[in-house]
Order: sequence, then C-alpha cells, then structure tokens
Amino acid sequence: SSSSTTTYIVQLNPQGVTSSSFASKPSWHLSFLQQTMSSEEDASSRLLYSYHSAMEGFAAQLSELELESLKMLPDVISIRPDHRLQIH
Amino acid sequence: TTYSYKFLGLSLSASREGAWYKSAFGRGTIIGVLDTGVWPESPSFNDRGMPAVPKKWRGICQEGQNFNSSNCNRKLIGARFFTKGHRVATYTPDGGREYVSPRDSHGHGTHTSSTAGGATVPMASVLGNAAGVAQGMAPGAHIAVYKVCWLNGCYSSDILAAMDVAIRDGVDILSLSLGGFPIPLFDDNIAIGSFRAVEHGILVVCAAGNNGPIQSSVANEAPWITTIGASTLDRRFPGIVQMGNGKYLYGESLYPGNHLKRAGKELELVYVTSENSGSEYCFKGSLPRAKVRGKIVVCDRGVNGRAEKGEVVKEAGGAAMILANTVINQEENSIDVHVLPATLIGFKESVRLKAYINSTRRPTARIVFGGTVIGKSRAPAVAQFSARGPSYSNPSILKPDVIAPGVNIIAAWPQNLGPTGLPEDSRRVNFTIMSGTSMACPHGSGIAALIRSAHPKWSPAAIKSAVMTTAEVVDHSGKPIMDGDKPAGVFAIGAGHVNPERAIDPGLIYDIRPEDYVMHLCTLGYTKSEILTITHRNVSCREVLKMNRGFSLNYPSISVIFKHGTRSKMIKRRVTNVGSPNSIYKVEVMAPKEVNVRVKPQRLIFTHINQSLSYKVWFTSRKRTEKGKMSFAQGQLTWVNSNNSFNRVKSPFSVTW
Repeated sequence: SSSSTTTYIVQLNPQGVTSSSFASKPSWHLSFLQQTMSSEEDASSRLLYSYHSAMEGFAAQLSELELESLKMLPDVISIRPDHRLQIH
Repeated sequence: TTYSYKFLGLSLSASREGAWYKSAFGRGTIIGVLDTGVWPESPSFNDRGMPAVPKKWRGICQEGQNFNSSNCNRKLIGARFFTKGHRVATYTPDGGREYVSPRDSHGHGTHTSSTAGGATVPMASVLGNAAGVAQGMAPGAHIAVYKVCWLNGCYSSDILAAMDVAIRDGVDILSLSLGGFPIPLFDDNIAIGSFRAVEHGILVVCAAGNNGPIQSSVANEAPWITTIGASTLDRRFPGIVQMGNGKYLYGESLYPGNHLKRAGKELELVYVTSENSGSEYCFKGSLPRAKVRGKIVVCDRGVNGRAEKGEVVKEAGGAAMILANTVINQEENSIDVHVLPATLIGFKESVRLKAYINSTRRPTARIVFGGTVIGKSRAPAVAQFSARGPSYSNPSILKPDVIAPGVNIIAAWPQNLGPTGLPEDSRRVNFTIMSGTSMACPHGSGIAALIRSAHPKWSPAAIKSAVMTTAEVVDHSGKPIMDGDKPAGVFAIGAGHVNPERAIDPGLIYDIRPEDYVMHLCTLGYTKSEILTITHRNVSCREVLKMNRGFSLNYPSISVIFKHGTRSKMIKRRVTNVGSPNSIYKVEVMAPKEVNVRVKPQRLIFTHINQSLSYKVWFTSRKRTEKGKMSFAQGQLTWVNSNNSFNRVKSPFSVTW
C-alpha cells in the first residue's frame, strides 16, 4: 500500500493536545493516523516524524483518501506535501 | 577558508585587538549546520585548544555507517542524520555511494561547516593554490552537524525534523545552505521551523539561492531569517590563454601549472559544434576522439557540471580545456579544480576566442598558469548567480539582508572524494574550492557566532541588526560595490557586505520580538489560519492592529511601496543603545531624486545603555505611479554617533512604484 502513498507534513493546532487525553505528543500524533487509515496496517509504520519544537505536527505517508479524511479532523490546521529542496 | 577571514578583516594581531579577540573567537557558541553531513577526520574539526562542551548542550553523536560516537569531540560536538523523508521518496536507493550516517558523502556539508566554525589548519591549499592558514569565521565555536541532504536532494520532512531536534539540542545559530524557490510563508517549512527557532533565541541564517541575476529570485525570505547573498573576493588564479595570433585572453584556473608540461605548450585548439550531440557543452560521449585528441578543447559552460566537462575532454583524449562562459554567465568567475589543465574565460573573451577559431584553418593556443594573486582586483562585488530581490512573497521586507564571500571559497573536503568531486578523480585533498550562496551563508553564521559570543544576551533580531547596519556598500577601494559593470542595487546586496569588525560593536540595534512578526503578518493581510500555520499563534488581527495603530516592523532595512495612487508613507523605527551610555546620534539621509525623505527627530540623545528611542521617516513620492509599469529607487538612512564615528548605523531603503 505504501506505493500509492505520498509524504505529507501535517500541522496541528498546538492547543489541541491540552484538551486531549494522550500521555505523549507522539501518541497524540499517531491518533490522527489511526482515525484516518482504513486498512489494518499499523499506523506507526506510516509515521515518519513527530515534531514538537520546530512545529507541532508530524510527517506521514498518506493515500489520497486518507489525506481527504485527515483534512476534516479538528486540530489539523495545514497539510503540505513534502518538498525536495537542494543545496545552494 | 584560507583567505576570506582576512578579506573580512579578521586576523590575529600582536595587540590582541579586533573582532576575534572581542568575541573570544566565538567560544561557547554552538553553530548547527543542516547540510550533507561532515567528514570528522578533517583537520578543520580538530579540537585542540577548544573549550569543554557547553553545559546547555543536549545533542548526541549519532552512530551509523562509518561513523561512531568517538568521531565527535570538543569542536564537532554533535552529529545526527535524518533519512526517513529521503528514503521513502527515493525509489532507487543509491546503494553504496552514500553513508547512512552523519558522514558526508558529498563534501558540501564538510565545506560549509568548516567555513562557519572550522579550526585553525596551517599550510592548507588546493593542489598548491591559495595556500595559507585555513580557519572558519568563528574558529572557537562548536559545531553540530545535522545531515538532511542526500545525493537525491534535501526533503523538507527531514529538514524540519533536524530543526526540531536542533532547537532541543541547544544550538545558538542554525546555518542552512539549502532551499528552493521563493514560496508563500505558510507553505515554507523552513520559514515555519525558523519562526519557532527564533522564539527559542536561535538565529537562523540561510543562503539566498543561486537563481540570480533574475529579479525576485531570493529564497528563504522570511523576515525572521537572515538571508545571505554571495560576493566575490579580491583573489584571482590567472590561467591566461595565449592564442596563436599572439593575443591574450584572461582566464582563471586552479591547475597546478608546473606539474604538467602540456599545460604551457602550444597546442591545436578545437571547438566541436557539429553532430547535434551537445559537443559544444562537452556532454559525455559527444566528443569524437579523432577530433580532440591531444588538443585544447573549448567547452561552453552550462547544462552539465563544469568539472564533468573536463573529465569528458580527458576521456576523449583531449590535452586541456578552455571553459567558455555563455551570455547567461557573462564574466562570472566561479572556478573549479579539474582533472586536466583547464581555464575558465568570461563571455567577452569567449566571443574573441571563437572569432579567432573561425578566422584560421589551424587555431592554436597555450594556457599560462599564473598561480594565486591577491589584492589586485576590485572586491567585493556581487556574484552574478546570487539571488536578487525584491522579495517575491513579501516585498515589504528588503531581501537579501546582506552579502558575504561566496565565490571561490576554499574550505575542508572529505577524503572519499577527489577535489573535483567526480567519482573518476582518485586524488585526495583536505581542501577544495566551491562557489554559491551556500558558501556565503556559513560566513554569515560564523560572524553571527562571534556576535553571539561577544553579546550572549542579544536576541536573534539584535544580532541580525548588528550584521546588517554595519555592512559596507563600498568595496575595498572605497568605490561602490559592483554588480557586473554597474553599481550594485539594494536588491542585489541588501544592507551591503558583512563587516565583522564593526558588527561586534554596532552602537545601536533594531530589536524585534517574535510577537512583532505576528503583527507584521497582520499588516500584510495574512488570514488568521495562515498566521496560525506560520507562527502557531491564534491571533485576532483586528484586535492586534487596533492596539498597535500605524505599526511598522522594526526591521533594520526599509522597503517603501507606493501603490493605488499613494504618494506618502510614514515608517516608524526604534533603536536601542548598546554602545556608550551617553551617546548622541545624528541622522544622515541619502535620498533618490524621485523621493523626498524627512526624518523626525534629527538627533537621538541616549543617556544610558539599553535605552530605546523611536523615530519616524516620511517618504513622499515626487512622481506618479505609472499604470502597468514597476519602477524602483533606493537610498540610505544612517545614524552617526557624534562622538565616535565608528558607530554608523545604516539602513538601506528601497522605494517601489
């Protein structure tokens, strides 16, 4: 299934975690994937990074369908595809 | 680097005075470099004489392929690698060519990190050229390397992960010699990550990009980032072409001329243009051996790599190469190490060379190598490739901020590569030459580290202000910095060329708090959701602007835009005294003829340190906006200390209709 996925950077509202019951930020981040993934696949296998300092959010591999349902979730403020940059 | 620190006025003196002594060579400061990794065995990362690792440091030396924790020391205090974004995007992994560890497979990261904070290395050179003592701009600073760039590129998910960790590790400066094209701030992961870094007191220094001289090509343009363009040095490596007709063409080369007799010998000259195979560019396999064997081959610059063209000529049996700039490159002189005798000539020379080739049935030439020549040419000048303003996404901020040396910079190089970086090059060197805003960026980061060491409590904006307001707009001969054959404008040089000696002691600074950037985004009309994305702050711009009527971001440079028939604009600024307690500053204005500039008050009287005073500037246009036509003018506003003319705090301004 990973062949039909693309990497996205998902940005979350930093206030969101305070109203949630998750013990840690990575588990809060993972919960967004668990809510959107339809397959039996382990959500953690799609999570590339969990960000806390430079940004509140995570990078994950998502299918088109998962992307659309993730956009609907409260506390998701922005989703951007991963960009390739280069040395100057 | 073996020379740029001297060019910038950084030196060891018997009197123990100057920026290096005032800043203890950058000791105690940690520069985080996001790049292609590091070659830890390079003498530039030797920790002899380095102080202990700062107590605040929480980073690690991450183990991986050919890299273990003992590769870090008191100079290279941290090393990590970020590969997940790259790994999932790269379908054909380049097995074996790349170290899966912080170790640098490419060379770029070793070069940039040593430029920022490399240790002192005596007798450094590139094959005998540019010999000298190599040092980084802040030779006492600690370096932490975050490998985010791989042979296939640098993925923003990896970059963001590195910034995320670097903030927690405790770096003071982040140096990013990477980027893309200018994009809106809410889509720009570097801008978003940098905002959080600045909130943590970290100064983020980025390369402006190499898409110059195209207008509005400057990248990494967020107001909280220090954006660095590239300049030239007054160091030349003559590699003069003597044509068969007895005339000379000036070129430059790093080839060690005394090693190969063929270099100085008169040989037949050939420029292969037929076959429609890219032979004029010396593409791989495009040069017929029978046509080029034993000859000096002319290759046009562009499309494929410059050093690669040399390898193609060598493989086809050519004896030497003349690399000819095209109209795009003009007189740009970024030179390279080559695998055979070679020299780079400018566009004007290339026109003369081709005219000579076409004028005779058997053209000949010889290349005369002239070694290293310092101080004979005008510099600094703007590098032709250096990205230019005005800022595409936010023209209300003048970008780039400053320029710094970025052409023909000699710095550390890994031992897995030859000096050309080509896989075919089996030579091994500790230093090589590179050009780009990538090379300018670590000059800026190193200077920022010096300021940070001298003034540990200054905010990132204060450090940036010190670098900008003390930058030079004239070259070493006292004449305007040039951009090709005309004086450089503010969209090429920003506030000017970095001057570390003056930046350590600016007298006044323009400080900016993170919340000021939020207000600035409100004034630009960014939506609530866009501001939340960029800053992670949930703000009501209506409320913010109601409480801060007439707000102007306290930026050290000024960009005035007259649009929709506006003829007058007022800008507010606030300066903080970081010099002598009792100081009086008088304003000097250089205004373009199209604009009337009035400053109030004309004098600022400070009675104590850290005192802040405000002033207002009214810009009134003397001409009307022409529909459908954009025009620019520029000037500068300088606060001069009445008792101490060393403290001249200069703000460039651009006016756009």
